[in-house]
Amino acid sequence: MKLVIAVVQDQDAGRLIQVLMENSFSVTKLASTGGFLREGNTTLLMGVDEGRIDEVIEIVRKTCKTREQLITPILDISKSINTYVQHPIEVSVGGATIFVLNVERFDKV
Amino acid sequence: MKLVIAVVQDQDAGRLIQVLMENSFSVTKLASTGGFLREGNTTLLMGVDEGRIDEVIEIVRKTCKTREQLITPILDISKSINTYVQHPIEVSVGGATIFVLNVERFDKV
Amino acid sequence: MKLVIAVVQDQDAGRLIQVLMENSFSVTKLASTGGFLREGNTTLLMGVDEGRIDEVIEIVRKTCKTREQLITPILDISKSINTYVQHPIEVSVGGATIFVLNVERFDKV
Ligand SMILES: Nc1ncnc2c1ncn2[C@@H]1O[C@@H]2COP(=O)(O)O[C@H]3[C@@H](O)[C@H](n4cnc5c(N)ncnc54)O[C@@H]3COP(=O)(O)O[C@H]2[C@H]1O
Ligand SMILES: Nc1ncnc2c1ncn2[C@@H]1O[C@@H]2COP(=O)(O)O[C@H]3[C@@H](O)[C@H](n4cnc5c(N)ncnc54)O[C@@H]3COP(=O)(O)O[C@H]2[C@H]1O
Ligand SMILES: Nc1ncnc2c1ncn2[C@@H]1O[C@@H]2COP(=O)(O)O[C@H]3[C@@H](O)[C@H](n4cnc5c(N)ncnc54)O[C@@H]3COP(=O)(O)O[C@H]2[C@H]1O
Repeated sequence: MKLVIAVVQDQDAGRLIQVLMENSFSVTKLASTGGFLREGNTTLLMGVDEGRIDEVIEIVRKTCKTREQLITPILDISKSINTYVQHPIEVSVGGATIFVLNVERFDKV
Repeated sequence: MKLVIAVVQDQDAGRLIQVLMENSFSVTKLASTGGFLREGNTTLLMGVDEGRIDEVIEIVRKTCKTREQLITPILDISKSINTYVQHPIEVSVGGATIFVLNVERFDKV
Repeated sequence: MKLVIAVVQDQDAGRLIQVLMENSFSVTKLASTGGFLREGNTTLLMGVDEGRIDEVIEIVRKTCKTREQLITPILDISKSINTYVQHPIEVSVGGATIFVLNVERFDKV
């Protein structure tokens, strides 16, 4: 048993959970926030049999999309007193960030 | 030190935390959602000394109850055009799903 | 790659995330609750390269403060029928509780 932790965009979470259910995976969903964009995203916890790790990562890869976000950096007056025009910058937010951890013991009680 | 992650039903979480506190365990609670029933549940994070793993799992086992839930499957028109009567099905939701992970380093700062 | 899980006080979380961003760390934030004080706190998930573990723990140590909390224990009538005066007790809440876990596989899709 491995614990797969996937951070995905909110827009993909519903569809991803549906596909995971149809493929007999079990999932627990946590509401989360990205540190950089400070926007809501979704963290999924999945206990997955060792032999199905590639399969679950492939489902995440196919279901989750990369998106571009335009952000206007918070103006730090002290550093840029000369320029008041803040150009928005484009940040690419990936489909998913996935961690696979080893589970020493798995119990259902 | 091990990290015990336990997904439990909301109805058992309050009582379980109380018993864990009385037994000098430390717990951090996260609100979560089940992937299948889409209902709220609770995910507990517990850093536990290796020698007390059996004890904490026993407390979870005794405090958390299995319950039956009746759900009416979402009607997928394309698959069941002939039958409009959706029979509710019974889903058994276990007391707790428990993952024990190894902690390489534990710090309190 | 290691997964660093840090439980910090809400008052320190905003500043901590800012410093982590400035030092090119990535962070996912989860709202959480302490089991003992039943108060809101913050759980951070950080995938960190093995060579930067000391650096991230040092940033957490410098940014998060220990605070004293006065709590009035919930009166358990059956145990203390003779004394109605409940003296508040002082509980020290640490800067941060940090778990470092090994990541077997890390993917960005
Ligand atoms: N310190 C920094 N400086 C400059 N740019 C930065 C940055 N931190 C993040 N970014 C950029 O901003 C995007 C959104 O990051 P955010 O932290 O809001 O939301 C993140 C975060 O919640 C999570 N995440 C990504 N890598 C992580 C890691 N190593 N540990 C924990 N969470 C991670 O996945 C979400 C999407 O990440 P993704 O890498 O696709 O996309 C990131 C990345 O392109
Ligand atoms: N391997 C795992 N990884 C991560 N989280 C896990 C997990 N196994 C269980 N959980 C968590 O524990 C809750 C209760 O699971 P349990 O297996 O007792 O009870 C489950 C199970 O009897 C059934 N079920 C779950 N997934 C299913 C699926 N793909 N197909 C059919 N039945 C499913 O529905 C009940 C409620 O599931 P729900 O998803 O709402 O809520 C789940 C989920 O949040
Ligand atoms: N091993 C572990 N596993 C998972 N999460 C952990 C943990 N150790 C600490 N935490 C998390 O960090 C918060 C602060 O813990 P700290 O030990 O600094 O400060 C603690 C500690 O001084 C005390 N405390 C905690 N549990 C206790 C217990 N069972 N009996 C007596 N005092 C307790 O109350 C303060 C606040 O605790 P609270 O539970 O509200 O909030 C805790 C909890 O959310």
